[in-house]
Amino acid sequence: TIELENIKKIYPMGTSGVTALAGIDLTVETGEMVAIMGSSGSGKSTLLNLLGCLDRPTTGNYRLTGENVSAMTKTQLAAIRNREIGFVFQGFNLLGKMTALHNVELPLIYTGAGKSEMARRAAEALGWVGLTRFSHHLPNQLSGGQQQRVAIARALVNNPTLILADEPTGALDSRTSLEIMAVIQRLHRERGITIVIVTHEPEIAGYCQRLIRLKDGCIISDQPVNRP
Amino acid sequence: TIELENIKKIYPMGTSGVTALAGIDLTVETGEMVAIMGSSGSGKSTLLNLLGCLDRPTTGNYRLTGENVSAMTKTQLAAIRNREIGFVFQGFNLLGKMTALHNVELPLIYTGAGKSEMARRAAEALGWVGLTRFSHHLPNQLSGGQQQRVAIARALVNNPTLILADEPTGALDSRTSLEIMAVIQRLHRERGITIVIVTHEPEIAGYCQRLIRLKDGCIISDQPVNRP
Ligand SMILES: Nc1ncnc2c1ncn2[C@@H]1O[C@H](COP(=O)(O)OP(=O)(O)OP(=O)(O)O)[C@@H](O)[C@H]1O
Ligand SMILES: Nc1ncnc2c1ncn2[C@@H]1O[C@H](COP(=O)(O)OP(=O)(O)OP(=O)(O)O)[C@@H](O)[C@H]1O
Ligand SMILES: [Mg+2]
Ligand SMILES: [Mg+2]
Repeated sequence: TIELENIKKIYPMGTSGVTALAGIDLTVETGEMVAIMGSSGSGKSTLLNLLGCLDRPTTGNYRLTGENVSAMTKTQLAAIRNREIGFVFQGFNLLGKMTALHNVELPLIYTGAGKSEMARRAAEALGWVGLTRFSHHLPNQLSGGQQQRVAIARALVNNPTLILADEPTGALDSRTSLEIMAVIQRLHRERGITIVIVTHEPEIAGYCQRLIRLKDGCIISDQPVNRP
Repeated sequence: TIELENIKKIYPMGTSGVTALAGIDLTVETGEMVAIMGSSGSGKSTLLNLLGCLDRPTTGNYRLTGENVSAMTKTQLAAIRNREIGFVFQGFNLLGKMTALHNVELPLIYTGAGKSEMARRAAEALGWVGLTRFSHHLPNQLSGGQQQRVAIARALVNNPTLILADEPTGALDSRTSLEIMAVIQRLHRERGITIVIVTHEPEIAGYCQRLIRLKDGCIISDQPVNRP
């Protein structure tokens, strides 16, 4: 379970800083699939980075499965990130000198899996996103949408309990987007993973059970998604 | 006018290479506004990079305003790119150590404009994309959609005769997308700029007069866009 209590994030800049989150209260239960929407600059990525323990709030409390994240050491945070969380970055964040396969293998290094098992599981994840033929391409030998799909495979490969995806279909055409959402939906149903997806596409929000809207760093609505 | 004749692009890789464009014939008249759609990996960015003289075809001819681009020197190509073409990259490609304002000023360096005129015109372009308040942010102090809008302002600032935009609204929510398309449409009507937009959003293609669809590096359709 995720519990955020009066979370504020003020980036230091100039005299008064930039308030990206202005006081967020949010609870997400284990196994929920939630969409976050809001206009450009409304604080979606900032919120996702905090949920993923990649950044700390300026004030406020964040409890993840009952433990207060703000009280954790950097080592504990890194351990949670590596073992429990799959993160899809808005900018993909692939390592430029490693092939698609090696990029997807990276999270498995923390699990102590052997070389051949790492390669097998990474190849399986690349298969889920339709990129088996591109396993040995470097990121700059891949199209934008192909890089995004490698980033998605990397987030899924480690069997995370929590997936945080920042605009995961932003660079994809609609048919490829549907294929990716079918993979995420299947993992959600089979494994009960908690999923938070930032998106600006209403069709993607339609895959979730709940839609949270952000505006100027505040939650302005939090409603169930009505299934057609 | 843009004239492509049997353009092929084969990226060197492995034994047989990767064929990104398999023989493209295309004419775009001055002042046309064209959309290019196609699934992830179909060759859209490759085609746009060739049109923008950022890369050379493996075989085939490209004539820009009657001159054969393949016969030009690197210096001539750079001169055309800097003076005539505004390019919006799929990955934004902002310089990380420069503010939003300085990134937008960059193309003006080639025009011999003075410092204060550069700053005035760059500030105007940032105003068009709604980012006046963020002029002094570095790229990593901007959200994804804000970075994309800085890249758009940079492509427009130099009064290009040709704008090539690769998924210019990919990171934007729908309202911000409409604001950006309104800017591009206004410049198209006021100045008769030739515009080629790669997109996977049908709403964006709806702003254009013509829609070209790519599949596996080939043009599979090229139709007027029917206005509702
Ligand atoms: N430098 C390269 N070396 C090898 N293959 C490449 C290289 N650049 C691109 N490719 C391949 O060429 C094909 C076309 O790539 P391109 O970037 O043009 O696609 P795209 O239509 O823009 O896709 P997207 O919508 O995902 O951005 C892809 O399959 C890609 O893997
Ligand atoms: N390091 C930083 N320093 C200063 N301001 C920042 C920093 N990072 C983000 N911001 C600002 O915080 C606000 C929220 O940014 P955030 O990236 O969370 O927005 P977003 O909702 O993800 O937007 P988008 O849809 O464009 O990706 C933006 O106005 C941005 O300019
Ligand atoms: Mg964002
Ligand atoms: Mg592309």
